[in-house]
Amino acid sequence: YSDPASNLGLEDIIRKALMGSVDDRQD
Amino acid sequence: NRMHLVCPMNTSPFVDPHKSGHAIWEEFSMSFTPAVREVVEFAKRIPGFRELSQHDQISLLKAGTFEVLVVRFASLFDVKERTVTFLSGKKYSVEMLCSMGAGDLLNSMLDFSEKLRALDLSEEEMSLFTAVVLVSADRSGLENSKSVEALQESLTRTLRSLITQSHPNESAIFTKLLLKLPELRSLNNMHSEQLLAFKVQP
Repeated sequence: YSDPASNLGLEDIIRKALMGSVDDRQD
Repeated sequence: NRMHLVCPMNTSPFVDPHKSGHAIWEEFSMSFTPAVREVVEFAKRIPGFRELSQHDQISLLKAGTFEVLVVRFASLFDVKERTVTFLSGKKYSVEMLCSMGAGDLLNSMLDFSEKLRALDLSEEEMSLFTAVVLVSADRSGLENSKSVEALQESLTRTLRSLITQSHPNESAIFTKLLLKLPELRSLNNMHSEQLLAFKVQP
């Protein structure tokens, strides 16, 4: 996690919002 | 073991010391996720943004979301009252937040917010400026920066034209807005440093 955006989980949120998915992560 | 999370995208700066780092992070993430989704929805509505490659759309959003949020949430920072409103709607004094560890970044954001609001932009101007902030060809990791640059130039031209029409006697406003871009970049860098300092171990 050296990248701040990855550290925040931002890419995951952005990717899902761009694809139009409303599913939450299932950890 | 930090006891405070001084970010207005959180519901409160206070952190429950009994919660695990992971739980604190999950709660914070749930708090700021709707705002990030709004930035993505905003980006989708920028004419030409969806024509960029998916990789570049993600790269621009990853790099620029913080800056877009700073512009959109400038009203949370009240310089006169010296308060910051968190997402819960509760206000906290700058002095209190500084005592919790918020320092240069908070003061720089207050300063930025005050100067941006002093420009008294219309909703349309603010929206177009935000698009210019997001579509920056010099973000790292872009695979087709030429396409991003072309879109950036087109948005910047439209912004200049809009500002010139709305403020015919204040030609300096457009220049002032362009000078806000490096200021936002600097705030973004300061914020990233704080984030790295706060990373949660899995």
